[in-house]
Amino acid sequence: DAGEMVRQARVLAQATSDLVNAMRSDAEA
Amino acid sequence: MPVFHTKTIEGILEPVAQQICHLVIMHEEGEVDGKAIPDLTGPVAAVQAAVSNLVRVGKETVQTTEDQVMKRDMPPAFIKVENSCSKLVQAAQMLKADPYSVPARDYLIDGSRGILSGTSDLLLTFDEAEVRKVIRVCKGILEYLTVAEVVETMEDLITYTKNLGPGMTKMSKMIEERQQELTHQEHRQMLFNSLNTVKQLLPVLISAIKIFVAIKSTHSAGVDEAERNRCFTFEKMSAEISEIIRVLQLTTWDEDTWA
Repeated sequence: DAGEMVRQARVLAQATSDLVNAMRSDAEA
Repeated sequence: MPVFHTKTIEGILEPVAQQICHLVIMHEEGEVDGKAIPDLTGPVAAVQAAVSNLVRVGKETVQTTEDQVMKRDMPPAFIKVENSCSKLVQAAQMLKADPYSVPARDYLIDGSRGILSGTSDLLLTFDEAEVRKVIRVCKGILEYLTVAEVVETMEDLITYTKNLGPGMTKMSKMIEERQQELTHQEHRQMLFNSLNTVKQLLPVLISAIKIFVAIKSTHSAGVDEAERNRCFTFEKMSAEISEIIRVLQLTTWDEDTWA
């Protein structure tokens, strides 16, 4: 299913983004 | 020059790529030195779950696809994403023990970069398989265009037109969708121009075949000229479709190298 791959990649990108944000926000704070 | 090849991939990866880039800069400029990084177990667990789902779906895709290139190219991307995730898990554990751990921070950055790179590889591999589908349809049309040479009766022409029409419609739809997806403006324009030319030439080809059949069946003069005209139109269409196949396979890097 073409769409499922893209959906899961989107979820992973968002989770990674959340992780990076967690790292950055504390560093910036 | 666009970093990501398609809008879909760009939409997924651009935001997180920017964030990682900024984080790396902060890290390299020492802005995070001496600062404690709190427990990241939660966010890392979320990444771990997402990696697991993506790899599962990816493996299902590899098992069901008939595309041998995808079967070969996708597994290394799974490994890259999984290894990067392991780094993140390890980093989170290290930070729990020592929130100031510099190696843990390096692991976090390397892991994040690896996730980004591995996901990009996965998406590109998948995208290239989608392109191969479009190319297969284009090649089918190229093959069927050659049948124009053996159409010698009106009945043949009717059959030929009935068969060619739906194929051309499908090809056009796939190319138009692909064209919209590309982030590279020149490639989009090239696809648009070539497809436009093919669309314009289709009725010209049918007309040329019709004239050839009419002259041939009435044994009138001018058969050779009609045949040359038909061949000329056929060759122009074939050339444009071949150009479409070429452009479909271009990537940004090709363009840079060419430039």
